[in-house]
Amino acid sequence: MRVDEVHDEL
Amino acid sequence: MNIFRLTGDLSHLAAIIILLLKIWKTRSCAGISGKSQILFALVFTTRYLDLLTSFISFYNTIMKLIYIGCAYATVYLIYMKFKATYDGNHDSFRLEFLVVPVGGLACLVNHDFSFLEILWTFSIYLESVAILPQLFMISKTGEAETITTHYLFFLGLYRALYLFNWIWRFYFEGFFDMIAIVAGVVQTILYCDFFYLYVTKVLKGKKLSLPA
Repeated sequence: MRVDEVHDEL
Repeated sequence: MNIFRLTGDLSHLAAIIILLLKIWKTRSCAGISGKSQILFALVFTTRYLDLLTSFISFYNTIMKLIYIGCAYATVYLIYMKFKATYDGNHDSFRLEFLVVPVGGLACLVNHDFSFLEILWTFSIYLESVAILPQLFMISKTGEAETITTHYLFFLGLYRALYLFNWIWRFYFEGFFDMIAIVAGVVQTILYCDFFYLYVTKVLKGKKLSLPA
């Protein structure tokens, strides 16, 4: 779970 | 990037292209739920707003643009260009029954209460159920054209491959995104019944028709 990262999946 | 994710993305792309080509070649969108296609256009739009805020990779940007472009092209073909062939009477699923609860859930269960993050969460939840109008339509008419079943197969396969991608990423990168995983599992489960029919009927050369 990550909040500040980008969503790298499509 | 791992093999499951790449093949998942390509499977997703194949599904989208198959549908577009089917409509274009037959000059007809009979049997296709325009409502599901509206939902997918909404899914891509709300998820890929990060195109404007962050650059991830060339691959990522191109694929997002293709997905969005194809989604709107499909909606255009159904509701404008080949409107006369659109089977609106059988496409009677009420979109608000999906969009409203999903919007509420996205506001309640998310990683971060920010505008873009809530829209991303909304798109993830919405994608998991966006195929329901299409499946509902097939259950109403009791049959589907074979090419439509290929489309559904690749669309389901894409999410199933993403499940393997997440298992891979958990083991090798220690990464997991609970929201995406739970929604992805739900989405894949919705296709299980269809997968069964696809393997037992369509792959044996029969048309997909449901018992009366």
